[in-house]
Amino acid sequence: TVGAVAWHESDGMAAGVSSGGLLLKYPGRIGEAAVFGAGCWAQEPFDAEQGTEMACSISGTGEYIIRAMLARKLGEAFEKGAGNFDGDDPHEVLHRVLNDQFWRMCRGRGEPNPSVGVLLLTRENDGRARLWCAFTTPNMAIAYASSKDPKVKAVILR
Amino acid sequence: MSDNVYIAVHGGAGFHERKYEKEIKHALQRACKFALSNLGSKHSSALTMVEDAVSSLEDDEHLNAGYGSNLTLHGTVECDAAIMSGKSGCFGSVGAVAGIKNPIRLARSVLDYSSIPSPIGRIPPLTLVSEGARQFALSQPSSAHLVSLESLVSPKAEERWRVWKCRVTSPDLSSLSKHLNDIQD
Repeated sequence: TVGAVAWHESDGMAAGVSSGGLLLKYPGRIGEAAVFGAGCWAQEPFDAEQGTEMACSISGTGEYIIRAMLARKLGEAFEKGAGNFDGDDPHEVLHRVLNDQFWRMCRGRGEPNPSVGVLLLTRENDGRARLWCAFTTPNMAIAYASSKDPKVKAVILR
Repeated sequence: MSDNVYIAVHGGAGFHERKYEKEIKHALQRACKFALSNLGSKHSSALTMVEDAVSSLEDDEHLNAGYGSNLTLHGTVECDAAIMSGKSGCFGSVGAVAGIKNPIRLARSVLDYSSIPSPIGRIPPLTLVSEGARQFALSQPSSAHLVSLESLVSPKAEERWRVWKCRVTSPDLSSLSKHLNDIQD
Protein backbone atom coordinates (compact mmCIF):
# COMPACT_ATOMS: atom_id res chain seq x y z
CA THR A 1 0.00 0.00 0.00
CA VAL A 2 1.21 3.53 -0.79
CA GLY A 3 -0.34 6.93 -0.14
CA ALA A 4 0.05 10.69 -0.09
CA VAL A 5 -1.32 13.73 1.72
CA ALA A 6 -0.85 17.29 0.49
CA TRP A 7 -1.81 20.90 1.19
CA HIS A 8 -1.82 23.54 -1.57
CA GLU A 9 -2.84 27.16 -1.19
CA SER A 10 -5.18 26.79 -4.19
CA ASP A 11 -7.34 23.94 -2.91
CA GLY A 12 -6.28 23.11 0.64
CA MET A 13 -5.99 19.48 1.71
CA ALA A 14 -6.09 16.29 -0.40
CA ALA A 15 -5.38 12.63 0.36
CA GLY A 16 -4.86 9.47 -1.69
CA VAL A 17 -4.09 5.77 -1.28
CA SER A 18 -3.31 2.90 -3.66
CA SER A 19 -2.74 -0.77 -2.98
CA GLY A 20 -2.18 -4.17 -4.53
CA GLY A 21 -3.89 -5.62 -1.44
CA LEU A 22 -3.04 -8.75 0.50
CA LEU A 23 -0.76 -11.43 -0.93
CA LEU A 24 -2.85 -14.49 -2.04
CA LYS A 25 -6.10 -12.52 -1.68
CA TYR A 26 -9.25 -13.83 -3.34
CA PRO A 27 -9.76 -12.33 -6.78
CA GLY A 28 -12.42 -9.60 -6.43
CA ARG A 29 -11.48 -8.76 -2.82
CA ILE A 30 -11.24 -5.03 -2.15
CA GLY A 31 -9.35 -3.45 0.73
CA GLU A 32 -9.47 -0.10 2.52
CA ALA A 33 -7.85 1.65 -0.47
CA ALA A 34 -11.09 1.28 -2.46
CA VAL A 35 -13.62 2.21 0.22
CA PHE A 36 -15.01 5.70 0.98
CA GLY A 37 -14.03 6.77 4.50
CA ALA A 38 -11.64 3.87 5.08
CA GLY A 39 -8.25 4.31 3.33
CA CYS A 40 -8.01 8.10 2.95
CA TRP A 41 -9.76 11.25 4.14
CA ALA A 42 -9.38 15.01 3.65
CA GLN A 43 -11.44 17.78 5.23
CA GLU A 44 -11.54 21.49 5.60
CA PRO A 45 -13.81 22.86 8.35
CA PHE A 46 -15.92 25.87 7.43
CA ASP A 47 -13.96 27.91 9.90
CA ALA A 48 -11.23 27.34 12.46
CA GLU A 49 -13.90 27.22 15.17
CA GLN A 50 -15.30 24.04 13.58
CA GLY A 51 -12.11 22.02 13.99
CA THR A 52 -8.79 21.31 12.25
CA GLU A 53 -7.97 21.02 8.55
CA MET A 54 -6.57 17.52 7.99
CA ALA A 55 -5.72 14.81 5.44
CA CYS A 56 -4.76 11.21 6.16
CA SER A 57 -3.73 8.09 4.25
CA ILE A 58 -4.00 4.66 5.88
CA SER A 59 -2.36 1.25 5.33
CA GLY A 60 -2.77 -2.11 7.03
CA THR A 61 -5.24 -4.99 7.38
CA GLY A 62 -7.97 -3.74 5.08
CA GLU A 63 -10.92 -5.70 6.48
CA TYR A 64 -10.51 -4.22 9.97
CA ILE A 65 -9.80 -0.71 8.64
CA ILE A 66 -13.01 -0.88 6.57
CA ARG A 67 -15.05 -2.11 9.57
CA ALA A 68 -13.69 0.82 11.60
CA MET A 69 -14.16 3.36 8.74
CA LEU A 70 -10.83 4.48 10.16
CA ALA A 71 -9.96 7.45 7.90
CA ARG A 72 -13.34 9.11 8.38
CA LYS A 73 -13.24 8.33 12.10
CA LEU A 74 -9.97 10.24 12.26
CA GLY A 75 -11.55 13.16 10.38
CA GLU A 76 -14.50 13.25 12.79
CA ALA A 77 -12.09 13.24 15.73
CA PHE A 78 -10.76 16.58 14.45
CA GLU A 79 -14.22 18.15 14.23
CA LYS A 80 -15.70 20.13 17.08
CA GLY A 81 -18.86 18.63 18.50
CA ALA A 82 -19.01 15.46 16.39
CA GLY A 83 -15.62 14.19 17.45
CA ASN A 84 -15.62 15.99 20.82
CA PHE A 85 -12.48 17.72 19.55
CA ASP A 86 -11.55 20.64 21.73
CA GLY A 87 -8.24 21.64 20.23
CA ASP A 88 -6.29 18.80 21.79
CA ASP A 89 -2.99 17.74 20.36
CA PRO A 90 -3.19 15.56 17.21
CA HIS A 91 -0.98 13.04 19.02
CA GLU A 92 -3.76 12.60 21.59
CA VAL A 93 -6.38 12.33 18.84
CA LEU A 94 -4.35 9.64 17.04
CA HIS A 95 -3.83 7.76 20.25
CA ARG A 96 -7.53 7.91 21.13
CA VAL A 97 -8.77 6.80 17.71
CA LEU A 98 -6.19 4.05 17.20
CA ASN A 99 -6.11 2.74 20.74
CA ASP A 100 -9.57 3.24 22.14
CA GLN A 101 -11.60 2.75 18.98
CA PHE A 102 -9.70 0.75 16.36
CA TRP A 103 -7.70 -1.54 18.58
CA ARG A 104 -10.67 -2.30 20.83
CA MET A 105 -12.92 -3.09 17.84
CA CYS A 106 -10.28 -5.49 16.43
CA ARG A 107 -9.77 -7.19 19.77
CA GLY A 108 -13.53 -7.60 20.01
CA ARG A 109 -13.40 -9.47 16.73
CA GLY A 110 -10.62 -11.76 17.88
CA GLU A 111 -7.75 -9.96 16.09
CA PRO A 112 -5.13 -9.48 18.84
CA ASN A 113 -2.62 -7.59 16.74
CA PRO A 114 -4.16 -5.58 13.84
CA SER A 115 -1.72 -3.99 11.41
CA VAL A 116 -2.35 -0.30 10.77
CA GLY A 117 -0.30 2.72 9.73
CA VAL A 118 -1.51 6.32 9.47
CA LEU A 119 0.12 9.29 7.73
CA LEU A 120 -1.63 12.49 8.87
CA LEU A 121 -1.18 16.12 7.80
CA THR A 122 -2.80 18.82 9.95
CA ARG A 123 -2.77 22.60 9.54
CA GLU A 124 -2.93 24.93 12.48
CA ASN A 125 -4.73 28.24 12.58
CA ASP A 126 -1.39 30.01 12.12
CA GLY A 127 -1.00 28.28 8.72
CA ARG A 128 1.76 25.92 9.84
CA ALA A 129 1.40 22.34 8.60
CA ARG A 130 2.39 19.47 10.88
CA LEU A 131 2.99 15.85 9.85
CA TRP A 132 2.13 12.85 12.05
CA CYS A 133 2.74 9.13 11.63
CA ALA A 134 1.40 6.28 13.77
CA PHE A 135 1.77 2.55 13.10
CA THR A 136 1.46 -0.82 14.87
CA THR A 137 3.65 -2.73 12.38
CA PRO A 138 7.42 -3.38 12.45
CA ASN A 139 8.01 -0.31 10.28
CA MET A 140 6.54 2.41 8.04
CA ALA A 141 8.30 4.19 5.18
CA ILE A 142 7.60 7.94 4.72
CA ALA A 143 8.98 11.01 2.94
CA TYR A 144 8.03 14.71 3.01
CA ALA A 145 8.88 18.13 1.57
CA SER A 146 7.43 21.62 1.19
CA SER A 147 7.79 24.62 -1.11
CA LYS A 148 9.80 26.32 1.63
CA ASP A 149 12.03 23.25 2.14
CA PRO A 150 11.98 21.29 -1.14
CA LYS A 151 14.81 18.93 -0.09
CA VAL A 152 12.92 15.66 0.38
CA LYS A 153 13.46 13.79 3.65
CA ALA A 154 12.84 10.03 3.42
CA VAL A 155 12.91 7.71 6.42
CA ILE A 156 11.86 4.17 7.32
CA LEU A 157 10.44 4.51 10.81
CA ARG A 158 10.86 1.43 12.98
CA MET B 1 8.48 27.48 -7.01
CA SER B 2 5.82 30.04 -6.24
CA ASP B 3 2.99 28.09 -4.57
CA ASN B 4 2.96 27.46 -0.86
CA VAL B 5 2.60 23.68 -0.52
CA TYR B 6 3.29 20.63 1.63
CA ILE B 7 3.55 17.00 0.44
CA ALA B 8 4.09 13.76 2.35
CA VAL B 9 4.00 10.15 1.13
CA HIS B 10 4.16 6.68 2.64
CA GLY B 11 5.25 3.34 1.27
CA GLY B 12 2.98 1.25 3.48
CA ALA B 13 2.91 0.10 7.08
CA GLY B 14 4.18 -3.40 7.42
CA PHE B 15 7.48 -5.07 6.83
CA HIS B 16 10.08 -3.35 4.63
CA GLU B 17 13.09 -5.61 4.17
CA ARG B 18 16.32 -3.84 5.16
CA LYS B 19 18.00 -4.99 1.91
CA TYR B 20 15.56 -2.78 -0.08
CA GLU B 21 15.72 0.20 2.28
CA LYS B 22 17.69 2.36 -0.20
CA GLU B 23 15.39 1.58 -3.13
CA ILE B 24 12.30 2.31 -1.03
CA LYS B 25 13.67 5.66 0.17
CA HIS B 26 14.58 6.61 -3.42
CA ALA B 27 11.03 5.74 -4.54
CA LEU B 28 9.55 7.97 -1.83
CA GLN B 29 11.93 10.85 -2.65
CA ARG B 30 11.14 10.57 -6.38
CA ALA B 31 7.42 10.71 -5.59
CA CYS B 32 7.72 13.91 -3.56
CA LYS B 33 9.95 15.55 -6.21
CA PHE B 34 7.51 14.57 -8.97
CA ALA B 35 4.63 16.05 -6.99
CA LEU B 36 6.57 19.33 -6.51
CA SER B 37 7.69 19.44 -10.17
CA ASN B 38 4.38 20.77 -11.51
CA LEU B 39 4.04 23.69 -9.12
CA GLY B 40 3.37 27.00 -10.74
CA SER B 41 1.44 25.36 -13.60
CA LYS B 42 -2.26 26.24 -13.86
CA HIS B 43 -3.21 22.64 -12.94
CA SER B 44 -1.22 22.85 -9.73
CA SER B 45 -3.34 21.72 -6.75
CA ALA B 46 -3.22 19.43 -3.72
CA LEU B 47 -5.29 16.87 -5.64
CA THR B 48 -2.82 16.85 -8.55
CA MET B 49 0.13 16.63 -6.15
CA VAL B 50 -1.42 13.58 -4.44
CA GLU B 51 -2.26 11.98 -7.81
CA ASP B 52 1.27 12.57 -9.15
CA ALA B 53 2.99 11.36 -5.97
CA VAL B 54 0.93 8.16 -5.72
CA SER B 55 1.27 7.35 -9.42
CA SER B 56 5.05 7.63 -9.03
CA LEU B 57 4.93 5.18 -6.10
CA GLU B 58 2.70 2.80 -8.11
CA ASP B 59 5.46 2.55 -10.75
CA ASP B 60 8.04 1.30 -8.26
CA GLU B 61 8.39 -2.47 -8.03
CA HIS B 62 9.43 -2.42 -4.35
CA LEU B 63 6.05 -1.11 -3.20
CA ASN B 64 2.72 -2.92 -3.02
CA ALA B 65 0.72 -0.90 -5.55
CA GLY B 66 0.50 -0.78 -9.33
CA TYR B 67 3.58 -2.51 -10.81
CA GLY B 68 4.99 -4.95 -8.23
CA SER B 69 1.71 -5.43 -6.35
CA ASN B 70 1.06 -8.51 -4.27
CA LEU B 71 -0.54 -11.23 -6.41
CA THR B 72 -3.97 -12.75 -5.86
CA LEU B 73 -4.58 -16.45 -5.23
CA HIS B 74 -4.66 -16.87 -9.03
CA GLY B 75 -1.33 -15.05 -9.53
CA THR B 76 -2.85 -11.87 -10.97
CA VAL B 77 -2.64 -8.16 -10.02
CA GLU B 78 -5.83 -6.44 -8.87
CA CYS B 79 -5.53 -2.94 -7.42
CA ASP B 80 -7.53 -0.55 -5.25
CA ALA B 81 -7.04 3.24 -5.16
CA ALA B 82 -8.84 6.29 -3.80
CA ILE B 83 -8.41 10.08 -3.78
CA MET B 84 -10.28 12.80 -1.87
CA SER B 85 -10.37 16.61 -1.83
CA GLY B 86 -10.73 18.37 1.53
CA LYS B 87 -12.15 21.59 0.06
CA SER B 88 -14.93 20.03 -2.04
CA GLY B 89 -15.29 16.70 -0.22
CA CYS B 90 -15.22 15.07 -3.67
CA PHE B 91 -14.07 11.43 -3.68
CA GLY B 92 -13.26 8.85 -6.33
CA SER B 93 -12.03 5.27 -6.06
CA VAL B 94 -11.55 2.04 -7.97
CA GLY B 95 -11.46 -1.49 -6.58
CA ALA B 96 -10.15 -4.90 -7.69
CA VAL B 97 -9.23 -3.43 -11.07
CA ALA B 98 -6.77 -5.29 -13.34
CA GLY B 99 -4.61 -4.04 -16.21
CA ILE B 100 -4.47 -0.38 -15.19
CA LYS B 101 -0.96 1.06 -14.98
CA ASN B 102 -1.82 3.83 -12.48
CA PRO B 103 -5.03 3.09 -10.54
CA ILE B 104 -4.81 6.45 -8.70
CA ARG B 105 -5.22 8.28 -12.03
CA LEU B 106 -8.35 6.24 -12.72
CA ALA B 107 -9.63 7.06 -9.22
CA ARG B 108 -9.02 10.75 -10.01
CA SER B 109 -11.06 10.34 -13.21
CA VAL B 110 -13.92 8.91 -11.13
CA LEU B 111 -13.64 11.92 -8.80
CA ASP B 112 -13.58 14.40 -11.70
CA TYR B 113 -16.52 12.62 -13.35
CA SER B 114 -18.53 13.01 -10.13
CA SER B 115 -18.13 16.78 -10.29
CA ILE B 116 -19.68 16.99 -13.81
CA PRO B 117 -23.45 17.69 -13.48
CA SER B 118 -25.42 14.95 -15.27
CA PRO B 119 -28.00 16.26 -17.81
CA ILE B 120 -30.34 13.40 -16.84
CA GLY B 121 -29.76 13.73 -13.09
CA ARG B 122 -27.78 10.48 -12.89
CA ILE B 123 -25.99 10.14 -9.54
CA PRO B 124 -22.24 9.84 -10.26
CA PRO B 125 -20.41 6.85 -8.71
CA LEU B 126 -18.09 7.12 -5.71
CA THR B 127 -16.41 3.82 -6.67
CA LEU B 128 -16.06 1.60 -9.75
CA VAL B 129 -14.76 -1.95 -9.51
CA SER B 130 -13.30 -4.73 -11.64
CA GLU B 131 -14.37 -4.91 -15.30
CA GLY B 132 -16.63 -1.86 -14.96
CA ALA B 133 -13.66 0.21 -13.85
CA ARG B 134 -11.67 -1.00 -16.87
CA GLN B 135 -14.53 -0.08 -19.22
CA PHE B 136 -14.70 3.36 -17.59
CA ALA B 137 -10.93 3.76 -18.20
CA LEU B 138 -11.52 3.00 -21.88
CA SER B 139 -14.10 5.80 -22.03
CA GLN B 140 -11.87 8.38 -20.34
CA PRO B 141 -9.46 10.13 -22.71
CA SER B 142 -6.81 11.14 -20.25
CA SER B 143 -6.90 8.72 -17.38
CA ALA B 144 -4.74 5.78 -16.35
CA HIS B 145 -3.96 3.91 -19.54
CA LEU B 146 -4.69 0.22 -19.88
CA VAL B 147 -1.85 -2.26 -20.02
CA SER B 148 -1.62 -6.03 -20.41
CA LEU B 149 -2.41 -7.90 -17.18
CA GLU B 150 1.03 -9.59 -17.20
CA SER B 151 2.92 -6.29 -17.44
CA LEU B 152 1.99 -5.44 -13.83
CA VAL B 153 3.44 -8.70 -12.44
CA SER B 154 7.03 -8.07 -11.27
CA PRO B 155 9.56 -10.94 -10.97
CA LYS B 156 9.88 -10.28 -7.23
CA ALA B 157 6.10 -10.43 -6.72
CA GLU B 158 5.88 -13.63 -8.75
CA GLU B 159 8.70 -15.23 -6.75
CA ARG B 160 7.05 -14.28 -3.45
CA TRP B 161 3.72 -15.65 -4.75
CA ARG B 162 5.33 -19.00 -5.64
CA VAL B 163 6.94 -19.32 -2.23
CA TRP B 164 3.74 -18.61 -0.31
CA LYS B 165 1.31 -20.27 -2.71
CA CYS B 166 2.93 -23.65 -2.26
CA ARG B 167 3.01 -23.10 1.52
CA VAL B 168 -0.77 -22.71 1.45
CA THR B 169 -0.94 -26.39 0.58
CA SER B 170 1.53 -27.33 3.33
CA PRO B 171 0.15 -29.40 6.26
CA ASP B 172 1.37 -26.84 8.83
CA LEU B 173 -1.07 -24.02 7.97
CA SER B 174 -0.81 -22.39 11.39
CA SER B 175 2.77 -21.27 10.71
CA LEU B 176 1.63 -19.77 7.38
CA SER B 177 -1.01 -17.42 8.74
CA LYS B 178 1.38 -16.09 11.42
CA HIS B 179 4.15 -15.22 8.96
CA LEU B 180 2.03 -14.36 5.93
CA ASN B 181 0.53 -11.44 7.84
CA ASP B 182 4.02 -10.19 8.66
CA ILE B 183 5.11 -9.64 5.09
CA GLN B 184 2.06 -7.97 3.58
CA ASP B 185 3.46 -4.54 2.73
